[in-house]
Amino acid sequence: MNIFRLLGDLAHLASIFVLIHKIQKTRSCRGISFKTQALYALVFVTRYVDLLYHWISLYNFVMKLFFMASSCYILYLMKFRYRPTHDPSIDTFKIEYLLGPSFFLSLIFNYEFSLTEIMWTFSIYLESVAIFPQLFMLQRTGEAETITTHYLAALGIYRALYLPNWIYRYITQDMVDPIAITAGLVQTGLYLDFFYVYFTKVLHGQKFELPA
Amino acid sequence: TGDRQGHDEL
Repeated sequence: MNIFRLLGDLAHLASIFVLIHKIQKTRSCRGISFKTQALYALVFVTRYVDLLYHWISLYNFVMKLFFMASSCYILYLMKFRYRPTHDPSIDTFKIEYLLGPSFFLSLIFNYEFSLTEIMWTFSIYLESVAIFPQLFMLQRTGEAETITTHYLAALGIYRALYLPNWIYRYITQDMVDPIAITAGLVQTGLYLDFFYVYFTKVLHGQKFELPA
Repeated sequence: TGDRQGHDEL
């Protein structure tokens, strides 16, 4: 564990708390892509099956449980509790385009051709693109509530912080995880446009609006 | 990739 990974994980935790807070405070999941949230739930479930047979640390165990439980809770909030506030007609990204390639890539580029290893690899590839439906929705509506942008920023910062973590681990432990690094670069890259607007506008008190 | 002690990152 190093400071970058710890801060990254805390940013990830923060993003989830911000999202739940947004839904409960506004009593609405307007502006949130159900598809992206469902993909994250799938990411956590497929990645964390090792909970059942591989002990790493208490920290690791608790965080994994939290991410699985909170992602399912968010799906519950969106699908049942605040269902009327979710508008599927603007959440139209075809997730088959993300699920299919992630699955086939995980069959080809993996560390070991075993069920759990392929599930892990699939989850890494899928996570890197799972934000697409959310960004697509943002693009369509052209604007977002400020609190939603804080959620996205925390999520992007989490991924960005994993990059110095890998550099640090390469230097200090000689550890390289090419699959995670490649996917992490892609995932962080997807946030660059968003970060630009967030840091230049939202943090200066302006509304998140994309140029027409 | 041989010496993976499981995936320790989240």
